[in-house]
Amino acid sequence: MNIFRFAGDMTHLISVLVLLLKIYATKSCSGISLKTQELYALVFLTRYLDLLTDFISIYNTVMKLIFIASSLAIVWCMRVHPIVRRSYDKDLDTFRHYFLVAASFILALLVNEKFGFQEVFWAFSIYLEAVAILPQLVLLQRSGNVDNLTGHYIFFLGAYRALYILNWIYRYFMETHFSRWIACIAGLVQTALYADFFYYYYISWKNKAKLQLPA
Amino acid sequence: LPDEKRHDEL
Repeated sequence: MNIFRFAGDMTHLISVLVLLLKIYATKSCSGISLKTQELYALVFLTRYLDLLTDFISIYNTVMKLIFIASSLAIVWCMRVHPIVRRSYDKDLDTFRHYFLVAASFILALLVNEKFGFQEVFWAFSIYLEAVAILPQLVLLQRSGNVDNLTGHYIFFLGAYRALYILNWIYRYFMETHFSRWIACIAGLVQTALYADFFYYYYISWKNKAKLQLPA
Repeated sequence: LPDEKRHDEL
């Protein structure tokens, strides 16, 4: 484990905690895309299939359980919690995310490290995570103004995979036969999708103004 | 799986 990877995991954990804080503190999920949250739950459930079969470390297992539990808890809150679910922007969150699932699965069948059950689902989770933020970014542009916590949530979510890219570069030079081309290319695409958000987030931070995305 | 092939990341 290198510092980039650890920083990436902590940033990812912070993003989840910020979202849980937003939902818990404001009892509202306005501005949050349920579709993106459902895609993340699917990403973790399909990526961590090796949770029971392949023990890496306590840290690895604990973090996997945290990500699975938190993503399911957020989906539950937005779908079932009597107060939170009322603030869901149902008519703004209209991205056809099933296409993202289908495309990722087809790509995973074609491009994977090994044509096996776990490997295909692992590749599927990598591809799906790369595009899972799209419904959220579309909702953001439609809903215009963004509350602070939601802005921070998306910022940390985008930053974590950027740190993972540094981790892959580091491992590529430090470890002999390290290759994670699938994760690395998907990670680059994933981070690139946040490019314009990062720009507007920086502008709002520099001008001490509210985060505004152009409609 | 041999070590380098395992998915040791999150």
